[in-house]
Order: sequence, then C-alpha cells, then structure tokens
Amino acid sequence: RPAVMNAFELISTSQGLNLGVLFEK
Amino acid sequence: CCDLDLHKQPKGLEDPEILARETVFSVSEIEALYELFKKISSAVVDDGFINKEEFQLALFKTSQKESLFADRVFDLFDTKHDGILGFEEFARAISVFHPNAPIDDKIEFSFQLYDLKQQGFIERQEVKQMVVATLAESGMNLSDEIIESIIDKTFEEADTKHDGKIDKEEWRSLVLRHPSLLKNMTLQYLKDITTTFPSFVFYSQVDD
Repeated sequence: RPAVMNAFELISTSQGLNLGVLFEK
Repeated sequence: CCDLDLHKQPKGLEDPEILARETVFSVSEIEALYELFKKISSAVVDDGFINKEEFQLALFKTSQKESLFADRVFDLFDTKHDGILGFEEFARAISVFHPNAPIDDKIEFSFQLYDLKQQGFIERQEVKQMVVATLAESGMNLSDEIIESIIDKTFEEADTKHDGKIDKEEWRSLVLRHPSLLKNMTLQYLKDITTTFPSFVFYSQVDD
C-alpha cells in the first residue's frame, strides 16, 4: 500500500535514476 | 597503409593506470568502460565528451524526455561544472556504482542526489518535488493527500532531530536501516564490463 511506502523508496524507482540502462546493449 | 601506433592511448584515456588506482576499476575495466564512453559521447557530437543531450539519449533512447533525476545525475557527474562529461569525470562517478565501491561513497552520492538545492540537508519541499517528478516520469497517479502522508511517514522516521529536514547523519542512519534505498546506487553490470565491451583488448596496455 502506497501510504506506508518510504518516499525515498518511491523516488529511487525513478527511470532517471536507473543507470543500468547505459550498460544494456 | 596504416600508421598504427599501438602504444598511443586514445584521447580521453591518456592515463588508465591513474584512474584504476583512484577508482575501484582495474586497468582493463577502465579500458572497457572507455568503450561505453565512446559510444555514448559520439551519439550526437563526436567530440570526446558526453553532453546532456547524449546522456539523456543513452538513458531514455530519446533526448526529448524531461527528467529531474537525469539532470541531477548529470550535474553530479559533471564535477568540473562545464556542462560536459569527460571520460575521467564519467569513470570516477560510475565507480561509485560498482558493487565493490565503499558504502560511504554510495551514501554520500545518494545524499547529494536528493539534496536538490545543495544546502547540506534534504528538506520536505525537495522530497515532495522528487516524489511528484517520479510519479510523473512513471505515469503513476497518486492523490496529493497520499503523497503528503508518504512524506509525513518518511520524515517521522528519518528526521530524528525533528527540525523538518534530513541531514547527512540522519540520511546515513536511514539508509543503513533500509539498505534497499541504496539499491539503485549499485550496478551489477560493472562486474562484467570487460565482457560487455570486449573490443578494448585491441589497444589494451595490460594483460589483467
């Protein structure tokens, strides 16, 4: 349930923070 | 036909040994990382630097997307603050994301990432701005009431000094209690970089 989620947990799922994409061929 | 100088390092990769010494990468890994750098930095202008457009293109496959976080990450990588990333800046910043990088470096980097205004603390308004941006980027829709309650709960837990902001010490104890908050600070890909970008062997200076 989103109401108990940590805000930073939510933020860290942001697409712009997924640098793994850089390494995908 | 060719005047190949096999001992000459490519531009931007003049001193892989120094970079290897000062990061968690081996010389071979630095050389392999340079292959990735070349690919990203030549996408729009082949000038040996990654500009913001190229960075966005590599992250999102489009340069049109607006992303608060891509901008923030780029600015943190850009330690010379000149709007472009040279290989050294890129390698030093990416090193923090290596599985073997010290956790303190990851904590520091993530704190700076979220300290949007770079005031030395994360304030409520910044957290709200980031939550709203994340939701917009991912196409999720939450009511303002739910967003406020998520932030309330987060501050209840993180802001142990009850001054309405999260300082570095509070951030550190929060992420040590919730290691999942640092999940995006580690890229497992970096362990296999020499196999992902094997072409570095054509000019490699080392056998490791």
